Amino acid sequence: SVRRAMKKKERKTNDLPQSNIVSGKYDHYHESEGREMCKRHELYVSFRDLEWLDWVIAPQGYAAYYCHGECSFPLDSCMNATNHAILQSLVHLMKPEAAPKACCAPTKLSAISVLYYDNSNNVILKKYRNMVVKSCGCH
Amino acid sequence: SFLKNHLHSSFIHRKLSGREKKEIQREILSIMGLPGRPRPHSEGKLPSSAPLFMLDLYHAMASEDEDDVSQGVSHPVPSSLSTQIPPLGTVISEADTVMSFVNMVEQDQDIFHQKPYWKEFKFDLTQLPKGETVTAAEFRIYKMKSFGRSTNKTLHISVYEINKSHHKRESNLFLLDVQNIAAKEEGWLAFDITAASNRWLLNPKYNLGLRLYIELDGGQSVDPGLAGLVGRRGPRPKQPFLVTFFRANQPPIRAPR
Repeated sequence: SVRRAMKKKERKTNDLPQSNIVSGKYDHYHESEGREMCKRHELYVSFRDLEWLDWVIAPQGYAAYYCHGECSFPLDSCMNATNHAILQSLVHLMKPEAAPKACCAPTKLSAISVLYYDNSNNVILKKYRNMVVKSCGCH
Repeated sequence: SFLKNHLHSSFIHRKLSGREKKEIQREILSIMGLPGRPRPHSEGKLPSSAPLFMLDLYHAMASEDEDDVSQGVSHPVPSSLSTQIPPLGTVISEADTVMSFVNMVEQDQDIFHQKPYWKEFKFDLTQLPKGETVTAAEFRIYKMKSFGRSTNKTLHISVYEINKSHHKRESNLFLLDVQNIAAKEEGWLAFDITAASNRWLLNPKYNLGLRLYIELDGGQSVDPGLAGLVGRRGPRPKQPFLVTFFRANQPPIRAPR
């Protein structure tokens, strides 16, 4: 019954962009205990600040997202959790020494393209696949 | 101003210390697979290779990165990039690296020499990404309206790979691509030179460059300058260049930190 309830909640919330997600009941439960739930964090890397704009043409910087937080049972309604993560969280709850907590990791990744000059003034456009974290979840 | 507008209020933005800056620089260069930061020559000292064309490609690729999270999907190619090579949209979508090369050498046999007239170009393809194969390569040259008596005629523009050059006799040539275009037309011409670039990758010493001829319907040779082709001495945004599309053989392996 827990899994069914969670599936329902997942279906409701998974399509929302991260910033639009409103904290659920369980989120408050975790926050009140002083723990941070698994979510996407943002860190802007500026090529201007790195003094690289003489060779990097575009972009001027990028949002280097990363996943951080805990995957504690019950897994929060707003995150993508695999069936295995749900099961692992339950086992961890019962036998903490036997199984570690599920891991907070990227669930969707996208590419980033960088345009830059090389030493010979040739221009290079390089695509780095699976570089930008689009969403995080428990695995 | 971007940060002040609170578009991304959660971004961490503070002044980095010298050590932090160096660490971040090293980390990013390692991800990019570069041994150190490139040091391009400042503008004016050396011609740079088609940054505007590459910027258009960047925007096409970047919008694709935004739209498609999982798989590469073909998107419409911006009008400035549309060329005679049919599958360019797919080529862009599937490319891991695109490089535009500076034209290093330009030789002419023009109206001051004997016929037939020609123009030669050479590109240094030794600085290539490791572990990637060429999927397409184009030689791009800008054509303005033709001058002289051939303005109402059709021009047949042929691009050859120079296979072997001889001191006193004609070089051995291999035909790569032909375009037929009205002399009054103006715009970028793109020639498919994928076959030659693959040969040059395998054997860089065989890279002797490209030669371009222009003929009228009757086979009469036309001087490329009079036909309106822009060379190395033309305006910077219209200088000829070579663009090569690469695809990685394997996903890059990163050492764990």
